[in-house]
Amino acid sequence: FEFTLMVVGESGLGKSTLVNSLFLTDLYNEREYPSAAERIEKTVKVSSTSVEIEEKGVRLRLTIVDTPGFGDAVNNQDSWASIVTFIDERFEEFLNDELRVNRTKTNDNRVHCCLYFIAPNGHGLKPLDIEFMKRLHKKVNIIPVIGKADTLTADEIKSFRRQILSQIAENDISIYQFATDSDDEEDAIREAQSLQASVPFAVVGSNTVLEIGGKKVRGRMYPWGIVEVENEDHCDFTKLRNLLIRTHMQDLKDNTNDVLYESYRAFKLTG
Amino acid sequence: FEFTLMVVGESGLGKSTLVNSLFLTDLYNEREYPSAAERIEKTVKVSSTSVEIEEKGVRLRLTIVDTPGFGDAVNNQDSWASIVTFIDERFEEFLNDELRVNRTKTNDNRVHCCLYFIAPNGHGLKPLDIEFMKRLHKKVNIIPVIGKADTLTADEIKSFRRQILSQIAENDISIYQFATDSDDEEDAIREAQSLQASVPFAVVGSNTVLEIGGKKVRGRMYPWGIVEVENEDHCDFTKLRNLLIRTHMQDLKDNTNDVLYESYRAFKLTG
Ligand SMILES: Nc1nc2c(ncn2[C@@H]2O[C@H](COP(=O)(O)OP(=O)(O)O)[C@@H](O)[C@H]2O)c(=O)[nH]1
Ligand SMILES: Nc1nc2c(ncn2[C@@H]2O[C@H](COP(=O)(O)OP(=O)(O)O)[C@@H](O)[C@H]2O)c(=O)[nH]1
Repeated sequence: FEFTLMVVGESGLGKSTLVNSLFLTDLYNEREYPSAAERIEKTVKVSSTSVEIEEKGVRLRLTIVDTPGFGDAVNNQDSWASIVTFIDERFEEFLNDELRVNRTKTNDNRVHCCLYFIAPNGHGLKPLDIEFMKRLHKKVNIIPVIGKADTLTADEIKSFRRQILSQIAENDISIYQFATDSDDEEDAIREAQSLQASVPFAVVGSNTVLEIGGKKVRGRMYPWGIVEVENEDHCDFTKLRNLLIRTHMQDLKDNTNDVLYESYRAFKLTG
Repeated sequence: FEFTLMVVGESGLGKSTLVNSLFLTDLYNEREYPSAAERIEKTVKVSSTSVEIEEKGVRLRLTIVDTPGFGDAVNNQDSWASIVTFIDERFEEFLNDELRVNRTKTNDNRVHCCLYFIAPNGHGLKPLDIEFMKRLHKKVNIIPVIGKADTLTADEIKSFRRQILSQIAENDISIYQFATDSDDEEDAIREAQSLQASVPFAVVGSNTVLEIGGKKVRGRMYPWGIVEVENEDHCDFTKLRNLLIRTHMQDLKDNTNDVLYESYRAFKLTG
């Protein structure tokens, strides 16, 4: 099993912490954080790291594509360019493999999903968020998430979500849908609706494991209380984790192959 | 008594909420928030609103200078320009009054203090923060604050503060200092040291008054606890409020007049 997940958003939105929490890895343990001086260079590097993880006895080769520098410069015009290039290169590589005379089983290194991190500012999407999603929604499955959602109260999350979804609709952005077939079981339909209602997912991540009442809990300790990452009343971390690892990984890959890659392929072959 | 306070920072950092909390006004109640489309226009408007407030029997004409649009565009190059122009115009206006033959008591409309809001991203100052402060530290008293500090744990606030202060030093930025004279009383010296140690001030604001155990408390209610704005174990709101309104308002005005305006004046008169 292989799966490529891209993570995009300005720095400090908790992306690396969330990835570590999602896959219980320390993928970003040795990560060097670019200084402000380096960030002034206005380059968005796209880097990928692969790790083997085991989930319920299934071995998964997970590749995380990181995009440090996105949204961090004073001038972020075209900060999406290197990201679009990266995704297209992976499509191109797959297309070239497909077109070979002696086709061997190819690795699927295409980007299957992009978690786009929105800052919890409470006012809606920024111009850069809209620009990015407009340019990438036809190339990769975008799942928008609200980073550091413990900045928002329950009411603020509700209204922020509503604002974001209406801006997404206004701008004709197609984000990944949790679709169901009419012949799906009632459970599956209800689950898909519950997932759809939680978009964008309000996530909290943590590299710290606290001990609360004898139990080990991944969370953030504040003077006024403890946020529990896996507590569904506190945030949507568990929902996101389940959909990525358990329920929707295959659909994300299928949609990438059958829809997103297909339109790239058609465009390339008709020149 | 008159005092002009400028507030700068990208949108969603809790600036208007903090101003309302600091002065118990609803200065921003009818405020219209610019849509993403308007923000794409990349203009930073500088607008000022005056309000009469009474603090401990003293009437104060408080002017808040707002800078909507700062840091919000995709390209924020020169987003500081209109702000520098505004401050210079106020200096120019004061200088022209001073130079008149028949001088009458002039209003002091110069900008006495600038609260610069830093996003609580945990990684340090952004390039835009550094650019802004470098261009404004010789024109206005800058007091950096960390907005929405309830996003950070106590440990994160400590290390974030250290990072920010070292970046400020590296870039030769002069922020407002809480100075004391050697002949000050011990209390005043200790208070100044305590204030200096809290820079940048980690603030939380709220437009909501909650009732906790029969007491009315300004705060934010989360599923995991309540942040109390005026609780000094929760944030530095009270420290900031006291220094602005009680202890350092006169010094901020004096420094503006004796140092910042003076260098503008000298520069202008020597041509
Ligand atoms: N409030 C809050 N802080 C977080 C969360 N996740 C990470 N952080 C903190 O935010 C800072 C930046 O996190 P990081 O994962 O490096 O962000 P990145 O730059 O987007 O990869 C660190 O101090 C983290 O401890 C979260 O869910 N909520
Ligand atoms: N977590 C947190 N949220 C805040 C704080 N102050 C304001 N907010 C929320 O952040 C959002 C934006 O606040 P606002 O004051 O309009 O920000 P501004 O755009 O900087 O003026 C609103 O939903 C506020 O309720 C704070 O101290 N902490």
